[in-house]
Amino acid sequence: MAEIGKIKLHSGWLAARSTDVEIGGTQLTTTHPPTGPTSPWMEAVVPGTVLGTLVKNKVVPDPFYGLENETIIDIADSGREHYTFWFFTTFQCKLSGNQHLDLNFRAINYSAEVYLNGHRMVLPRGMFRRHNLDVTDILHPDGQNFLAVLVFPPDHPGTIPTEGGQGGDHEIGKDVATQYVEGWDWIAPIRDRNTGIWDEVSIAVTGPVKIIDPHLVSTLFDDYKRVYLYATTELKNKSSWVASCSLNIQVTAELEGNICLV
Amino acid sequence: EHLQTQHLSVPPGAHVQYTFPELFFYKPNLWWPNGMGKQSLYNVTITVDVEGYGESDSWSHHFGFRKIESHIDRATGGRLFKVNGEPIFIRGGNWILSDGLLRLSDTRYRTDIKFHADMNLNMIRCWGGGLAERPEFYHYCDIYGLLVWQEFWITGDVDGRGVPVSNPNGPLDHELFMLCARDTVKLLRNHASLALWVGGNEQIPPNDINMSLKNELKLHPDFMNANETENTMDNLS
Repeated sequence: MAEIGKIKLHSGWLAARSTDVEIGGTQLTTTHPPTGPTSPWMEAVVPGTVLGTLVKNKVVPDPFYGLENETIIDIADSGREHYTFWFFTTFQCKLSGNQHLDLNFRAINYSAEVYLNGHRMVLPRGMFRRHNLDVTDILHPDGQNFLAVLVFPPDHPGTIPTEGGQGGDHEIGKDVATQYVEGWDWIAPIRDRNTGIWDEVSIAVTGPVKIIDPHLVSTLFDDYKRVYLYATTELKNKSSWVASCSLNIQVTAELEGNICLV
Repeated sequence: EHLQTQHLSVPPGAHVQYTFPELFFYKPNLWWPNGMGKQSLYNVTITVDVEGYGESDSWSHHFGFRKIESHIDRATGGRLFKVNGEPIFIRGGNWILSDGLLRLSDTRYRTDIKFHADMNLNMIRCWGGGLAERPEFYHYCDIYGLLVWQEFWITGDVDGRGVPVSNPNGPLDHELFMLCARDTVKLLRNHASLALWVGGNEQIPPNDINMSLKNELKLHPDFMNANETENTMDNLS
């Protein structure tokens, strides 16, 4: 029985440029998983960007030093496929009856295809949105799971005018993504426009009922002496039977100094 | 400690919303910005146990009791802030993001945010051309008492006021913008340090986006009447 809770998938990732990988996500996560950081695969930085992985592997120089950024090809010149990358990892998870598993991406820039054990799922575009996939039914019975993510850059990466300028040619503004990446008066253009799995990736084990996005609101009266805390949460019953639930809320003061709670 | 248990049945496959009866606190420790008092935080834990199964899921979050108000001062045209009824002189810093390759670690955030607190600042403004900052950023702003002014993804230069003038109507997909905005609000809304959502930098978002943001970010009317008597509680609960 897997333990209830979240596990971050932040190690053991590999990456490869999409144009260097002949097979597709289904094969990568079934018959032909990459075995290690052998070309075209390299160790990947997740969470992070494509450029972060390339810098870590010294495929490109660190753009922060000197004029190194000028030596890194810009996405406008290379085309989007040059910075479209595969990210691959494996994870162990064995559920027992009535347990469910979610695969969560807290943010992807800019869109992606996810393959888990041969099953394909699409992560729609948008840099500032969470993606939550219920993968309970596609886990391997032996607990060993293969995950591949094909990450696409923003749809409108834009072109940097020779004279530079704030926000380059502003094309990036057509997408819902960070806008500084075409360069500003204080920063040179970011060559991959921050493409990548740039925030937390996790798997979360729950029982039949899942807690979603609680909202805490306090109201304060009588000169802040009389205070009320309202808590609202969404609940999802993933099982096929009525769930009789006990919902508990507990509020404890954070302990200060060397006070400990026995 | 405050502990409350409620019983409810959730139909198969259903996705429901539930609000606990309010929890009452007498003179709780308040959360104050850097330089005005302690950043008292409580730990709120919500768990759900299912009959015949046991604990099914749990969630926890630091929470600070505070009231943050702000309005445009007619005399100066500037925005005046109050925290827990006390006016505060804002000593703020601009923030784009911590690293251009998004190497955003917990350690990095703690160092960056503590640095701002040590500089005696009490607000960080997250510029619209950067990121919707991450929960780790807000966690350390909660701890070190830095109020956060968080802008959505509109800048004057890129959306209608730059050279060349471009994207006067913002991004191509307004629904996508609002979907990202809603999800970002749900991700960050419980942080004590979150002081102000702002449509964009040096630019008002396109009217439909601006109106949606204003409407959806409005404080629930029942929470508006700050110093009503007990009966407010009744209709609230």
